[in-house]
Order: sequence, then C-alpha cells, then structure tokens
Amino acid sequence: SAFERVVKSVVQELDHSQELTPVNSLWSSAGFQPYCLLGRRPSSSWFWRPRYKCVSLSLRDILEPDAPEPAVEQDSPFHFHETMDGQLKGSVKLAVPGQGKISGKAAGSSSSSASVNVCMLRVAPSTWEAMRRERRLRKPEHKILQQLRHRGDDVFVVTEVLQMQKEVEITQTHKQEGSGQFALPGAICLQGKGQGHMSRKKTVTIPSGTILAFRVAQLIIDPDWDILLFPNKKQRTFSGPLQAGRTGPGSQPEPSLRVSDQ
Amino acid sequence: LKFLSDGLMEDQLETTEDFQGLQLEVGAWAAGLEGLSEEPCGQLLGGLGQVLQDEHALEALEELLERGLCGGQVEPQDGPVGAILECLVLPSRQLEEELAGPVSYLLGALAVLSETQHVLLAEVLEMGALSEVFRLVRSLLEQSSPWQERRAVSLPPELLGSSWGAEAPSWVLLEECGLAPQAGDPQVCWEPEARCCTSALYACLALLSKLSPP
Repeated sequence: SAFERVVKSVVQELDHSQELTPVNSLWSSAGFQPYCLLGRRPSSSWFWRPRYKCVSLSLRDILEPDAPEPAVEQDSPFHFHETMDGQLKGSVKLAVPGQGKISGKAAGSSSSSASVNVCMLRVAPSTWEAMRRERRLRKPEHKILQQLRHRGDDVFVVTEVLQMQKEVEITQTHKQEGSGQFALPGAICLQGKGQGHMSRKKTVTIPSGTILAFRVAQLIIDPDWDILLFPNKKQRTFSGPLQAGRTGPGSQPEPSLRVSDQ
Repeated sequence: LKFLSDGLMEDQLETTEDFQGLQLEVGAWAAGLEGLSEEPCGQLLGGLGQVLQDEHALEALEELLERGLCGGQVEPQDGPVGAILECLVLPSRQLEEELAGPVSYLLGALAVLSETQHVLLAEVLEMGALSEVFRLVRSLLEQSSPWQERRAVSLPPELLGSSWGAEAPSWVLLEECGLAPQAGDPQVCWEPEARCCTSALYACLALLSKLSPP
C-alpha cells in the first residue's frame, strides 16, 4: 500500500540499525502510541517472528493508581522528501516446439512523491525506573492480561515512536504500456498483434499524529511487573502454570530465565 | 550449564537460518497434512482462498484455531471459516492437533505477509499458478542462501510466464517482501532484510501446494 511504502522509505532513511518496527496499516496506527500494550504469540518458526498486535490497553490500565502516564520526550522534527520516478522495460519471447510463438514488450513508469515531517517521541529510561518503583500491578489482574497469560502470549509496551507532525497527502501513479504478437501454426495459420496501456493513480492522506513506526520493551509479569528494555528472545512475559504457548511441532515450552535468576 | 546450553541453541539457530533449515522446518509442518484425503484438502484450500481475501475472517480463523489449540471446544461457524474448521475438528469438537498445527503454522506465516500479498495468493490459487510461484520463490531462496549478503539472483525464465512485469502476481509478491524484481534480465536483488518475509511467503506457498491436487 502507499502508506506502507512511505513508512518503509522513512524508516529506512532514519533507522539503519532496524530497531524500529514499521506500522503496517494506517487503520491500526493509533494502537501504537507510547505506553500502549501489544501482544505477541510465541513464534512457531525459527525464521520469522509474529507481528505485534494491539490489545487495546495502556500501561495505566494495568497499574495502580489510575494516574495518567508521565509525559514523553520529543526530539526535534525531521523533514523527509522523496520523489521517485522510475522507468521499467522488459521483453519476453516464448517459443513452444510445434505450437507457435508469442512475443511481447512492456514498458512501465511509476512515480511518487512524499514530503513528510516526522519526529521521535520516547519515554525516558528513568521514567520506567520510577514507574516500576512507585506503581504496583492492579489486583485483580486485568481481564485482557488474564487472556494473554492463558494463551501464552508475550506482552510488550511501546517505548518510542516515529510520529507524523503534519497531515500529508501521498499520490502514487503507475503507467504501463505493452504490445505483443503471436503466431500459431497449423492447418489454419493464425497471427495477431495487440497493444494496450494502463494508468493507475492512488492517493492516501496520512493525518497528523499518525504513528509510522515504534519500538517496544518487554513486560515481565510475575508476580509484580518489570520491564526489559532490550527484550531477550528466551524471556517470557508470564511464567506461571497457566501458560499455554506453543513453539513448534512436538516442541517443549522453553524454560524461562528470570531477571532475578541472573 | 543453563547459559551454555542457551549459547549452544543460539549457535544452532545461526546455522539453521538458511534455505536447508527452512526446508526442514516447513517440511516438518507440511508432513502433518500428508494424511488428508482429496476432499478435505479441497475444502481447506477453497476456504483458505476465500479468507485470504477477507482480513477479518483471517483474523477470526487464527483466533478460533488458537483457542482450540489451547484445549477449548470449537463451536460451529458460518462461511469459509466454518468450512475450514470443520475439516480440523474431531467428533468431540476438539481440534485434531496433527492437522490444526500445520494450519496454525500457515496462518502464522500468513500473518507476516501484507494484505496485498494475501489477496495475490488468493489470485494465484484461483489461477492455478501456485506451483510456478512456489518454484520461483524456492529458487530465489535457494540461490540467495545463506541470505546474509546482498546479491543479484537470476530467476528461471520458464517460471516467469509471459506477463513478467510490475503487474505480475509473483513480481508484486516479491516486491512486497522488500525485494526489487527486474524485468529486462529477469532477476531480483536479494536483500538480507527481506529474509523473514520471503521465508514466510515460501512457507505459505509450500503448505498451500501440499493441499493442492498434484
């Protein structure tokens, strides 16, 4: 989608170390604000990680007292402008023995232009430390947390986001032209030619405040809460008897290594 | 000892993160579908073709399957989601794990792909072109393995079809993985960052192919 392309482009430019996770749809973007909680299933593959999913909860929903989250720090904004104008050309020839020939040419061009103002919002590491010291988990546990615990999902909190500063309209145009000919031998000789062109234009408006990418820290809940700013592949959010995560065909649940054990 | 064994697992992870490792993993899951006869295969494939075009249905299916795999009973459902689940339940309404596991793995791989890719996979299924696209992605992953370096990979012309270009489903499927296909001299510039998405695409195609008639 046009939104995904803009996000990819901006993230590639600003985040070479790939620590930010791009948001994949404009629709779900609101669920990735700082302090929002995200769930993730345990992976059933060595080769990819499941996506983070919004769970419609913020950290304040699971902590006591029900006080607003502390303010976030904002970096100075970046201005990002990209114009893409590309030409594509190709040709193809197919000859199937005894059946005839098909040949064709295609030429296409695509262009897009994006000019966006973005900024980074982040929760300072000291804020996490203070929150962890001063605020306890609500009792009884929030229903959604109970469900996530039962499913064996891990829970993460958004710590840093790349946010749009101004509304922007992105237009993508794609033009394609093609021609071809074919000849089929046989009792009746059949030959033909064809030509065509196509033009496609797509416009999307990305509102101010939209989150383009985010960074998370893992929550550890057992029995109180802690936060791992550098998530560990083997650390799980819940490590109680209710955990029901699956990792692979015939696999055993991974033993969890707790921070206090270290 | 715990740290040593963890370290060893990390090393193994590094060495299995290549095409051979991917083939082993996908093969292990696909083996679970081997016992399925033609009729439920067709029903599963038909249902999957439909849910690929409906993101909400896809999410609902994932959710119901997850719940079922955690031990819950599967209630009858309408539409393609219901048709898929009926292939996977026992008379007790519990999921048959051997079948539901691979389908859940397939849905996990699908979740890595974009909505555009879901729709394109449905198109490819409908066109009956699954085998060509699968072989194309397999060839790309095989040639670019062990995946750590950027490199140009030539694509086998016989798998590209006559419409290889920016509108071809396989072109867009690869482009959506973060790769840049080229038309003139058919090739793809391999990007190490695209390996998760391309591996997931391979897994989806492999499992869907397993359900397709030979």
